[in-house]
Amino acid sequence: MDDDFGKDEL
Amino acid sequence: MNVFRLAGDVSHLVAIIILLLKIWRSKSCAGISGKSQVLFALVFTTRYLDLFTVFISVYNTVMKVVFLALSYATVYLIYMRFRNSYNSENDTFRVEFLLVPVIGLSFLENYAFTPLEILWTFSIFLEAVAIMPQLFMITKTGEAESITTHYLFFLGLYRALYIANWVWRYHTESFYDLIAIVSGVVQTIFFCDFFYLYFTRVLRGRGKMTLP
Repeated sequence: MDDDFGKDEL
Repeated sequence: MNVFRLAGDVSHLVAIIILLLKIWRSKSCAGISGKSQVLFALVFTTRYLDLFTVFISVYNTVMKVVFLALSYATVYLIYMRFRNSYNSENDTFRVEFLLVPVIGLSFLENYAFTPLEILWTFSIFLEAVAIMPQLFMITKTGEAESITTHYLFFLGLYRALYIANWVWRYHTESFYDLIAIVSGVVQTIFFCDFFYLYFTRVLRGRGKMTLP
């Protein structure tokens, strides 16, 4: 999974 | 970032602070499941390992560090500082029944078979069920202090707002994260029964939530 695919959520 | 996501994060933060302040002020963790709090600390630890690998935003980093610090502080208060008040005899949920399936599932169903991704998936699945020891404890004793129910309300509200956030993101960005969504919906369902009791009993002005 790319880092810009959802990992900004906590 | 959208308003649902921000409100969800704030609810999550409020929930954790309510619990910490309750324990700190009353110098007691009676009625609180230490097991659930250890599981949440484990959730944050395994999910936020990316603090060391990627930088997303100042907000993201600060919130992650705060969640980690507060969850470890809560565990410290329960098991060290105020351990005399800990009701271990009622905190009897068998955590291995959660951990074994969750570990198994995170190896089977993940976005990439790498240590960080598997740990991230593990944290998502574990968070979905981490509140079960606490809900089990309330069911066992048949009651919960109102402040404990406020904690659970904000924790459940956080999950519900995250679902709204995903609906919003799906429509505006065509974004969806299936692992997070399925786990998040499962987690929110666990709170439905509690929400019902919260609105029908606690908010009617009684000191405690007692189960029928």
